[in-house]
Amino acid sequence: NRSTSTFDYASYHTIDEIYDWMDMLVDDHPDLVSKLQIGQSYENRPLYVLKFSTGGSNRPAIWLDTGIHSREWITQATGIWTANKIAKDYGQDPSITAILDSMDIFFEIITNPDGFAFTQSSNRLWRKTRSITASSNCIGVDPNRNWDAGFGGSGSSSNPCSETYHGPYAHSEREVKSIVDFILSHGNVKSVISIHSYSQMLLFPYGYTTAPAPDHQELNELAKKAVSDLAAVYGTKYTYGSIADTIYMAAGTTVDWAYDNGVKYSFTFELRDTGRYGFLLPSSQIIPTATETWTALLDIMVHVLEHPY
Amino acid sequence: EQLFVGDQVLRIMPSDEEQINLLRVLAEHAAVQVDFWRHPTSPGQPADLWVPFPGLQAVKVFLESNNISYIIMIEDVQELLDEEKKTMTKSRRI
Repeated sequence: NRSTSTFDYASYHTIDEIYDWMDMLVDDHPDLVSKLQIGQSYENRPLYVLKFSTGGSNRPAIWLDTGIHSREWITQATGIWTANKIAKDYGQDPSITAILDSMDIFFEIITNPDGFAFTQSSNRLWRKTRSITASSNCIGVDPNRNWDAGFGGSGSSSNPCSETYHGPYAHSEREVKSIVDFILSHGNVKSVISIHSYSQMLLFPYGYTTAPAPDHQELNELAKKAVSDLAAVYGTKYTYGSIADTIYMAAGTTVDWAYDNGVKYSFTFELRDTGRYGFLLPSSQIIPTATETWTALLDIMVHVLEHPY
Repeated sequence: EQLFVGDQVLRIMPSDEEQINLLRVLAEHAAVQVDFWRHPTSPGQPADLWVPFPGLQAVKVFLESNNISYIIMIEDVQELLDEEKKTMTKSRRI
């Protein structure tokens, strides 16, 4: 009898297995979890979001997404483990119970389904979406350079063949536009957390400018605590800071758009880097990576709960 | 299905801004398409570069002639992908 308790969280899965698992999660937790479709990808795959809610209407919400860069499989796998953790721990763990008693969580696990399917059928190292650019025979846009936040600025490329191609215009990618429309129409999203791999970093706005975000101090303190708790689990040392300070200028990113659209607690995780596999982390590291990430994620979500705005 | 036989990922340790700029030039002008899995950011921070097999010698000559230190992080990308696929198949069977 298939269920989320027999699912193998320590393995990578196909897109169809993950879609099936989503329905199992909803079946196993009918009073907490539901599945929404917020749009369709370029190749018309459904864009599914899991909604964790204990009721109310338009409660303040937390948005989580994994897999926006399709080849970073450890993020989708971490997403599956984390969603199951949220569902299992509600009513058991005081923190997630307190969060879900007054907030909703929206979780998009396969944020770039066309790219993900392509990594499983044709090119394991595919990163971008699969949209066609009229003026080029190169395919795909970097979905984390396509947001209307300094769109087209430094750290993104106007070359359609580049892995950081920003696309013909902001929100040109249906996968991005669907999230934009969802968050703007919801109107009460208080945190956006986008999970990427790899380099062990917890980043926050801005990437498109070196100017500090108005909430820099608070975001920096929260990131410092989160990465400290994450390190306590397996000793995985993260760096943290604004995108521009910590790595490089990167225009058109998810969290910069969210922050500029009123979402204060916007973070990007770059998951574990063992120095041996890059983003091709072996499946044996899925659960340890997800477990340590959960600690930091919970710190951020509790902070969001305790600091309404 | 695209194969990556003999492709490698080099972990490069730029020691100063000049070397970081050289890496950016390399990425722009390499004879074969290379891809930073981890972009060069600041001296002392690693940059990981995927290099297809045909371009490996030229890239390594470029790095060595500019005294940019590197290690081979992934010896053969395809071997790693084959291992990943084998693990997936095995767990699905279980």
